[in-house]
Amino acid sequence: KCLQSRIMDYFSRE
Amino acid sequence: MLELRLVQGSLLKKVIESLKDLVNDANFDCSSTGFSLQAMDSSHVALMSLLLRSDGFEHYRCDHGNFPMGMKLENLSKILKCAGNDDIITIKADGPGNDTVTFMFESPSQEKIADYEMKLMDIDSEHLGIPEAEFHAIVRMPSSEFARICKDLSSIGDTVVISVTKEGIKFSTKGDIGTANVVCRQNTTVDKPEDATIIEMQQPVSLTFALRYMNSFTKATPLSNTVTISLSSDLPVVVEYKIAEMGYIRFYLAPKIEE
Repeated sequence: KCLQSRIMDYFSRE
Repeated sequence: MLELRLVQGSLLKKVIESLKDLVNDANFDCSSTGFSLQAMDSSHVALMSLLLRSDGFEHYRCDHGNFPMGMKLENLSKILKCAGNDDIITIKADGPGNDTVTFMFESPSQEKIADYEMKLMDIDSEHLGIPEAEFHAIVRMPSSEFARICKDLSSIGDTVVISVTKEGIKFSTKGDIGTANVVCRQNTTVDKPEDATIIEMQQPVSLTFALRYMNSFTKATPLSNTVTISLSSDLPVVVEYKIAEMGYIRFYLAPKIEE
């Protein structure tokens, strides 16, 4: 089963 | 005072058409570097980054340092549809504190000049830092070919596995009716450089993505004959369309991961 990751899992807030 | 004159106004029309399905509203930033935007879709799965460099404009004046202009893209799209494809577009705003932006459309012969004023919005947007990444594979291919593959595969399945090996780049999907695999091999022996498929691979990589987003990204196909797909395991894919002499639009898409 595949789960959708989110952009925030990779890039952090500036 | 902000005044940006873009001779090839159709570029701005195409940029907004490629963004509006994924982004509802966004802050456009104007600085000495250029006119830019960073925005995420409402699910925070995809991130879009646009840069139109200042030197690509015939006239570029932006006196107020970094000046964000919040716009609803659906409204911006409505206004830009009123510009002809050959029109010169000038964007004008008085600066921070003013809540409108004016778009002026001039026909190439200067016979018709129109201006549309649009209300700006306050948008609380998060700006993400995008680190420089070493990619495991970078593939450049014709943008129309990539669009065709995404469209074809989405009639079979909802997700695409993109794998790069020394054989080429493979797009695979499966659905209720069956499976599909499309392999594009490196091909540099073409008459026109934009028809080439060029694969730079440091190591094989394979990632799974939602096809719905990939299909939305391909709305940017009219901006460029080629698309660059940059992949690293455990990083979002970057799908980049260069905007002639001016900059780029980059789409970042978070991969699907095994539970």
